Amino acid sequence: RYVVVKALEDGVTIMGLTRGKDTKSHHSERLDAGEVLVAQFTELTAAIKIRGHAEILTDVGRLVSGL
Amino acid sequence: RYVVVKALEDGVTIMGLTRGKDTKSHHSERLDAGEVLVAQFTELTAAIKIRGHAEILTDVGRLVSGL
Amino acid sequence: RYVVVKALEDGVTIMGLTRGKDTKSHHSERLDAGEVLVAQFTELTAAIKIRGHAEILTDVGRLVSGL
Amino acid sequence: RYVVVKALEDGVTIMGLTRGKDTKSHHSERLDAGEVLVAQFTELTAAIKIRGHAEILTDVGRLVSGL
Amino acid sequence: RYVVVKALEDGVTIMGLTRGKDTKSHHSERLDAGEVLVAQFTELTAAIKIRGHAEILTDVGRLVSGL
Amino acid sequence: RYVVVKALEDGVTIMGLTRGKDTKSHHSERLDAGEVLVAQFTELTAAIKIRGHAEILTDVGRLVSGL
Amino acid sequence: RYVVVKALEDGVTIMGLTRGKDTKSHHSERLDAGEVLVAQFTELTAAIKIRGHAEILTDVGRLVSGL
Amino acid sequence: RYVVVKALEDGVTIMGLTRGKDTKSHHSERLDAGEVLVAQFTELTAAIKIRGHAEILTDVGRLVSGL
Amino acid sequence: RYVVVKALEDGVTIMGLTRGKDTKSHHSERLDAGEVLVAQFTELTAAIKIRGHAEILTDVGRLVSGL
Amino acid sequence: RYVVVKALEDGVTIMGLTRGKDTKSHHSERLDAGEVLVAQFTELTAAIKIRGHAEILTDVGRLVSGL
Amino acid sequence: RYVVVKALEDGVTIMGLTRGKDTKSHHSERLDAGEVLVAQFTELTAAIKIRGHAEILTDVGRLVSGL
Ligand SMILES: N[C@@H](Cc1c[nH]c2ccccc12)C(=O)O
Ligand SMILES: N[C@@H](Cc1c[nH]c2ccccc12)C(=O)O
Ligand SMILES: N[C@@H](Cc1c[nH]c2ccccc12)C(=O)O
Ligand SMILES: N[C@@H](Cc1c[nH]c2ccccc12)C(=O)O
Ligand SMILES: N[C@@H](Cc1c[nH]c2ccccc12)C(=O)O
Ligand SMILES: N[C@@H](Cc1c[nH]c2ccccc12)C(=O)O
Ligand SMILES: N[C@@H](Cc1c[nH]c2ccccc12)C(=O)O
Ligand SMILES: N[C@@H](Cc1c[nH]c2ccccc12)C(=O)O
Ligand SMILES: N[C@@H](Cc1c[nH]c2ccccc12)C(=O)O
Ligand SMILES: N[C@@H](Cc1c[nH]c2ccccc12)C(=O)O
Ligand SMILES: N[C@@H](Cc1c[nH]c2ccccc12)C(=O)O
Repeated sequence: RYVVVKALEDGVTIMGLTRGKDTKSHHSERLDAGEVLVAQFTELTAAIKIRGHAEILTDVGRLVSGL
Repeated sequence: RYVVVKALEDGVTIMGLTRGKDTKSHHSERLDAGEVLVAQFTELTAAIKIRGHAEILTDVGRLVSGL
Repeated sequence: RYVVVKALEDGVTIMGLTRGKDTKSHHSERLDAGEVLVAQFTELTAAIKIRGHAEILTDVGRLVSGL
Repeated sequence: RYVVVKALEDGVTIMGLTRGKDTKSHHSERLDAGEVLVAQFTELTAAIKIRGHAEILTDVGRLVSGL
Repeated sequence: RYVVVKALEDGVTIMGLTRGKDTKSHHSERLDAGEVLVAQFTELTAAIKIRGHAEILTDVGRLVSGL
Repeated sequence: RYVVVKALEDGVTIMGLTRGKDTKSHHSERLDAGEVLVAQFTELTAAIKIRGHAEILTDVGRLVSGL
Repeated sequence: RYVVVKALEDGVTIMGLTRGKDTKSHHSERLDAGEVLVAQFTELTAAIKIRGHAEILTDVGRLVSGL
Repeated sequence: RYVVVKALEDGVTIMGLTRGKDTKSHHSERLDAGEVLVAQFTELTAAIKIRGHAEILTDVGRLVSGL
Repeated sequence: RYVVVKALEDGVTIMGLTRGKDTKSHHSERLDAGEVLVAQFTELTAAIKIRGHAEILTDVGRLVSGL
Repeated sequence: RYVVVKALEDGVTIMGLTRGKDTKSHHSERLDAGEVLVAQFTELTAAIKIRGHAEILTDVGRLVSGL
Repeated sequence: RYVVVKALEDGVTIMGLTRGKDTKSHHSERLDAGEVLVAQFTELTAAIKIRGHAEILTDVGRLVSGL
């Protein structure tokens, strides 16, 4: 299962949060306006946090992050 | 399976509650207005509690938390 | 599989009832107005009881508990 | 798989009937008006009997018990 | 997989018929008017026979038994 | 997987035919008008034959047997 | 997976053809007008041939055999 | 998975082609007008060829062979 | 999973291309006008090439090959 | 899972790109106008690149490549 | 599961990001205008980043990257 994120501005960040006893960011991917990331949930990534103005597509719906 | 939470105000909290004999919060993720968290159910997380004004998307429907 | 509960008043309680020979409450989560709990069925939890005025979303439909 | 029962009066009873050679009630959960029980089928519970006036939601349809 | 039976009169009977070389009734559950039974197919139960006036919900459709 | 049969007259018969090298009837269930049988396919039963006037519900459609 | 056959005349035949290196009829079931056979594919039966005037329901559609 | 073939003329042929390094016909079933064959894909049969005027139903659509 | 090919002219060819390090044609089936081939993907066949004027039905849509 | 490609001009190329540490083309299939290739993803092929004017059908939608 | 990318300009890049403790690009595929890449998620590729003006089709929706 994955989510799709399209940056609607520069400097959107997509953080992968770790699976297991700790919940910390193991990676932060930066997207500039128009760039798209398609990111899976994995053995390592159990939560995904998005900051910035972006269009987000998921199995449970579509939404826009940021202000 | 995951849920999607978009904060509609600052200081929204998403708590992961433990799986097994205990039910306690193992992590509390803070979101500020516009930030989005996509969070799975895992070996560790068997329930998720959301406080604050947020849009929540799940397999069984969409709703808005807070007042 | 999980259920989603949004408290429509203070002091809504969501009890997890044990799986197996006994049926007793192993945990009671309190929600205040506007708070949301997304709770799975687990090795421990085979039934969930909700008291108080709340919106409940499940795979088999949506309903409102309480009076 | 589970069923959802919302009591529409006080004293609704939901009995779990045993799986296997015997069919007897291993537990009877009482619900008062407005209370909701979400109950799974389990290793122990192979049939569920509902007495009293209640709204029942299942995978195969919705119905109202009692008179 | 299960079927849902709501008695529309007193004395509705739901018989579980055995799986395997024999086909005999291992249990007969009586329902009075308004009572509901949600009954699974199991290791023991390979056929279910309903006598009396009842509403029956299944995966393959809904029907009314009796006259 | 199962089929649902509702007798529309007395003396409807539902025969279970054996799985394997032989195809013979291992059981014949009689239904009188209004009675319902919900019958699975099993290790023993690989075909089901219905005689008499009955309403039959299956995964692949509904039909009426008899004349 | 199964097919449903309802005879629309007397003497409809449903032949089970063998699975494996040979393709021969291992059984021929006769149906008279109005009788219904619900027949699975099995370890033994890899093809089913229908002669005579009959209504046939399958996962891939409904049709009428015969003239 | 299976296909359904109804002959619309006499002498329709349904050939099973072998699975594996060779592709040759292991069986050719003849159907006369109105006869129906419901034929699975099997360990032996990896392709099915139909000659003659026939109605063919499959998971991916319905078509008519022949001229 | 299979594809269905109906030749709309004589001499349509359906080539099975090998699975694995090589990609070569292991078999070429010729169809004349009106003939139908229902061909699976297999341990041997990982791609299928169609030349000539034909109607092709697949899980992902229907199309016509040739000119 | 497979994709369907129909060449709309001569000299359309479909390249299979390798699975694993390297991403290189292991095979390039040429299609002339009207020819169709139905190509699976396999142990060897983890990405497919199409050059030229072609109609492409996939599980996630239909599109036209080339100019 | 795969995504489909059609370049709407020259020099579109599709980067495969590694699965596991590191998140780095293991391959960058360049597409010129009109070219299409159908790319799976694999043991190696857990996220896919797209730069440039392209049409992207996925299970969770269709979107256009770039400006
Ligand atoms: N480390 C946590 C990450 C997580 C997933 N879902 C969550 C919901 C809330 C808080 C944390 C989480 C886990 O493995 O479960
Ligand atoms: N520790 C509990 C968490 C939980 C899941 N669902 C619940 C419903 C009610 C109360 C607690 C829970 C469990 O593993 O089951
Ligand atoms: N301990 C019971 C809990 C339960 C599940 N479903 C029920 C229905 C009715 C009564 C009790 C139950 C069990 O494991 O089965
Ligand atoms: N003990 C029975 C309970 C049961 C399930 N479905 C039924 C239908 C009818 C009567 C009894 C039952 C069993 O395990 O099968
Ligand atoms: N003992 C039978 C019960 C049964 C199931 N389906 C049937 C249909 C017809 C007659 C009997 C049956 C069996 O295990 O198969
Ligand atoms: N004994 C047969 C019963 C059967 C199933 N489907 C059939 C179709 C036709 C004739 C017989 C059958 C078998 O196991 O396969
Ligand atoms: N014996 C053949 C029966 C069969 C199944 N599907 C067919 C299609 C055509 C001809 C024969 C068959 C087999 O096991 O495969
Ligand atoms: N013997 C071939 C049969 C076949 C299946 N699909 C095909 C497509 C084209 C040509 C031959 C085939 C195989 O096992 O794969
Ligand atoms: N031998 C190749 C056949 C193939 C399948 N899909 C393809 C796409 C493009 C080129 C070749 C192929 C393989 O096993 O993968
Ligand atoms: N060798 C790569 C091929 C690949 C699949 N999906 C991709 C997306 C982008 C770049 C390369 C790829 C792999 O196995 O994963
Ligand atoms: N290496 C990361 C790649 C990744 C997948 N999903 C992500 C979401 C955010 C950041 C990184 C990722 C992983 O295996 O999980």
